[in-house]
Amino acid sequence: QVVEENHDEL
Amino acid sequence: MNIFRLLGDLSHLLAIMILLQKIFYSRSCAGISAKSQVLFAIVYTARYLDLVTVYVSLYNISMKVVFLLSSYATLYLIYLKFRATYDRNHDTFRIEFLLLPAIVLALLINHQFSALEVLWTFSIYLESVAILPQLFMVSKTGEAESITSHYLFALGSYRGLYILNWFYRYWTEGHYDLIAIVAGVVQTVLYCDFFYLYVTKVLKGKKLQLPA
Repeated sequence: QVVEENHDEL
Repeated sequence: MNIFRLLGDLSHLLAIMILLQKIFYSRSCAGISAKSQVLFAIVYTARYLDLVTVYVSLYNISMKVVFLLSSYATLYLIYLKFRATYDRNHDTFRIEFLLLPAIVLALLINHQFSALEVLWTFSIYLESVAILPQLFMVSKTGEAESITSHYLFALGSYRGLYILNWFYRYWTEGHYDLIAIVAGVVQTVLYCDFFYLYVTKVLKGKKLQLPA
């Protein structure tokens, strides 16, 4: 879950 | 996307634009730490490898591409085009002291032990301390041009605004990422001393000069 969310932020 | 995140990204973009236009129009990279810029190029390269694996949004892709290209453009200006103006005698921070701990920490503390994830984590750790060679250079020379101060202020504000974004996301989505939060706090704290000088000196029209 966290790993996917990381792609959104810069 | 919320207002803090957007302001953070814009602040980051502004910092990069200030730096590029300062070097470009003054035709000089005096006062700029090439070592910090090398670290930033490593940070963005390690973090944005997901450009080729994941599609998030057009905004996301464009920003990542801009950050990547501008970091390499900055290196080109410093090391090739205006290399004669590079103040290498004052840029003496040993970056292996930042790189090695960031690598070790990323291998030990990460969300998932996979290549992309460890590289992402490494980039987060490295980014939090990547400004140190630049701050070291300012402290060594005892001063910074106002334009360099504006650059540092915009760059420092970016992670500070991200902290507000993480608060907001926690309250609204229940989402939080400890690695990013802790590194972001460390990153912002490193700028605090500078923020103080910026507000008390540069904003009042004085040059940023450290007490002797």
